Amino acid sequence: CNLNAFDIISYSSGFDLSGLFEEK
Amino acid sequence: GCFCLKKTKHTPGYEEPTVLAAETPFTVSEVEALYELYKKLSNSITSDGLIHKEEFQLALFRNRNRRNLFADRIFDLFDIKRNGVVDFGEFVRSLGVFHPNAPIEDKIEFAFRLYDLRQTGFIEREELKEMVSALLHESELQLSDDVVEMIVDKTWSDADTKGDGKIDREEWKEFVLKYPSLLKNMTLPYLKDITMAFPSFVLSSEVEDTEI
Repeated sequence: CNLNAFDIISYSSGFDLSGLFEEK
Repeated sequence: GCFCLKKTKHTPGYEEPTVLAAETPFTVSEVEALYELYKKLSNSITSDGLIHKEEFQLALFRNRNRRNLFADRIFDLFDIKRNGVVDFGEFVRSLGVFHPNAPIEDKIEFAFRLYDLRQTGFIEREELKEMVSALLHESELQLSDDVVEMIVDKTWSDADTKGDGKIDREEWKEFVLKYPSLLKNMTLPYLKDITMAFPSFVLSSEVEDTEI
């Protein structure tokens, strides 16, 4: 199993700040 | 017609774009564009010109009640003064870390503080397991506890080079330099186009006023 635990964390939507820049 | 120029009223915690541009990777016009975005975010629920946690979550997820471990931690890290709200200066300084041109050391440090959930100065195995489990819980990835343990164990043996049961800043730096993809979330390409996304209407309207 080559999955890195921190790579899994980076899938989190909470870590994706691009939502801040989307038109609401 | 007669145009009366009103003195622009800024939000609480407003700082001059020239000052913020000098301290961050942003240019003055990028800081001005960020101010347009900031005003929008900080007035989305309460109109006090400060970003509250609910407004931050609303912006990230379009849902003010959705809780997320990382959104909580990121908000806390943006809230540099630890007073429960993010003002304009804090917003720009924190986003500066996510700029493509920000020093990698700043990104490494921010990520370390993000993962140091209990703020002990170390990333602990329990914290890593908690983060992975929380994320799996909210995603559609279904992994058994045994598999999660195996993944955490493998990462841990790779990262905890001193073998003392915790990851310190030095070990963290070595680890992310070995696996640079771990920092990909620390760079927001959007920040390079921020002036296109949020043109400063204030400046352009002042130019028109002068011409009139």
